[in-house]
Amino acid sequence: SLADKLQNTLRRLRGKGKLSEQDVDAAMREIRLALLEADVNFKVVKEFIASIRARAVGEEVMSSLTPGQQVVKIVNDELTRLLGSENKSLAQPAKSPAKFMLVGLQGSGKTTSAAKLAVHLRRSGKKPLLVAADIYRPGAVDQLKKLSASENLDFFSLEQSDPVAICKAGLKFAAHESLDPVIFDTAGRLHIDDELMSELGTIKDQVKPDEILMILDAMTGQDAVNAAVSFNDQVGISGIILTKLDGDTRGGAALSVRAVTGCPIKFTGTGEKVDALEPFYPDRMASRILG
Amino acid sequence: DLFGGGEIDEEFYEELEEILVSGDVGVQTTLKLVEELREEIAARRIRERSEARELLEDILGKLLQTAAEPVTPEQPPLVILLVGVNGSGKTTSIAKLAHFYKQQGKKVLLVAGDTFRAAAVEQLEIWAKRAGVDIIKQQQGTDPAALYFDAVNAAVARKADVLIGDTAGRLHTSDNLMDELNKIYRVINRNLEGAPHQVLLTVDATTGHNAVAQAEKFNQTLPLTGLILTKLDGTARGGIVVGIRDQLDIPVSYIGTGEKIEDLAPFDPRAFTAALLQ
Ligand SMILES: Nc1nc2c(ncn2[C@@H]2O[C@H](COP(=O)(O)OP(=O)(O)OP(=O)(O)O)[C@@H](O)[C@H]2O)c(=O)[nH]1
Ligand SMILES: Nc1nc2c(ncn2[C@@H]2O[C@H](COP(=O)(O)OP(=O)(O)OP(=O)(O)O)[C@@H](O)[C@H]2O)c(=O)[nH]1
Ligand SMILES: [Mg+2]
Ligand SMILES: [Mg+2]
Repeated sequence: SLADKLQNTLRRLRGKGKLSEQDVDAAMREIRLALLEADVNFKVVKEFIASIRARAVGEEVMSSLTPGQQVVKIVNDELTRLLGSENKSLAQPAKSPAKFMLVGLQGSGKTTSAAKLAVHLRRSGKKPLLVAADIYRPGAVDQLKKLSASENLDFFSLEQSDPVAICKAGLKFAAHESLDPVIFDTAGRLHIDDELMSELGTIKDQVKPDEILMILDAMTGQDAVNAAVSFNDQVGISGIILTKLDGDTRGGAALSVRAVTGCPIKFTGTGEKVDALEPFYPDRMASRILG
Repeated sequence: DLFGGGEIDEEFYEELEEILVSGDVGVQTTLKLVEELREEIAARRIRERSEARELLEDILGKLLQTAAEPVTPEQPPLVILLVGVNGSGKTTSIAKLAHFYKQQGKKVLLVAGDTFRAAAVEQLEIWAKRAGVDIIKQQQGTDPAALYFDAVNAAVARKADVLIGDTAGRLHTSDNLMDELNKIYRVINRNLEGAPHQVLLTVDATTGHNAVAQAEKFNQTLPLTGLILTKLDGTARGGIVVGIRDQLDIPVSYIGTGEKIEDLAPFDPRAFTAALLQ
């Protein structure tokens, strides 16, 4: 474990009285490797190491009997602090219906998360509407329709092939039927696909969502930052749902995206069933990343 | 460009590490590759960065070189099974493979083996229609092993050249689902000698270190013959396949380069290496 490796590195250094730059480098290297193996973005790792360097080998550590564990505690605390956020609940706008738009790369879990979100919100007394705005992927509308049917959720789609028109019509339908919130499921897309990113911008202009949630697969590696920054710059993200955390991925993408975009992680996906949506716990995520 | 010019110093190795790590080659594999490069550079007394590039491309090229011709049985049908974690691109890749074989004039039969997820069968049905191939399916909730028993018989009876089967997405950490996959494999194998002749694991190019754990666990469940590295049309470089080849000796058979039926290509180690080192 990281604690063991640091213990070994630092035990040799204790009783030396004063640490040399090289000694500190050795400890920082262990932390760096652990974070990179957890898929934290390499630039984020650099900045993180620089920010904890002084504290991680300060007096409290070197006077400890278990300096390795002390360092891990400092790293864990700092990760927890970075991952956390005040703003982790969903927007509750004054005007009804609330509008939540789900976006992200292909296969990240948007359609499933849309249904999960609807079930979650219904439990707190809401009457959500699911809008199927993915007209590209074969069977996408059918997938959301089936999920809605099996959970008795209100569902809207159009025999139309324009996602913008579908979203606008869905919003009208919700207002008419007093459904709130409206959850828009969009097609998976690459952040470098100008046409599809522009489509998201158009939906945003027409619908004015209260939340634009990026659905991010927890097993994403170094590319997480590229995608998140691009989505945030082009469309604007108000929050993240981190999916497939029921696996054994360390999930460093969570730290990367939070550090670079500042977006709060609002929920986690922990399975394929519609009830597998949980709040995001920064402290649990921090220990998971550290392995 | 790291290899543009100049001498080989510590800064060179640090920058090279960053290029490899940022491409998801993974920490341990990166350290190993850089160490190997250092040794070669010393042994050959290389001074110029441009020469180091050739050396590294050689090392990677050798490691990634395409395996021998993929298995094709003496008697049809060739049976191909696609497996992989949720959302990695199995169903879409099957559509692409169907198109690929159909273009060669083969008689292709698909198996809608994901009997779990909402509208999974419908998704593959639409693709089958677009590719102009037949599909074997049952309703949602059917036992996939039983479905495959029938599908293999059907493929033989209908004299199909290629049978390509879908499976439900699953995480390698789910023992139940991995047992189910093992059962599907054994049912196919018992029903047709030598089948499945190809077992392809889809790996999303955006995946980090977890892809190695995925490949390892899936490979313990049924023998993988190759990977399909999907979504390489994004900005991710898919470097994790280097680690998978290095640690598990599983080659990349194909790459996915988009969402259309033609967006499949055989793996080209040289093109991949060039893109990785950008
Ligand atoms: N194990 C697990 N599987 C999940 C989770 N969330 C989604 N999935 C699965 O991941 C796969 C992809 O989910 P989708 O909801 O279709 O993903 P998507 O983002 O809508 O995909 P596209 O619309 O094609 O971009 C499906 O097999 C889901 O059941 C999760 O939290 N855990
Ligand atoms: N850009 C891009 N998208 C791809 C590629 N391959 C698949 N996709 C997309 O990724 C998403 C998921 O693909 P699927 O084929 O449904 O993945 P799957 O593994 O069958 O998913 P589950 O059955 O839910 O586990 C879809 O939106 C596909 O269009 C690719 O090579 N490039
Ligand atoms: Mg979807
Ligand atoms: Mg599928």
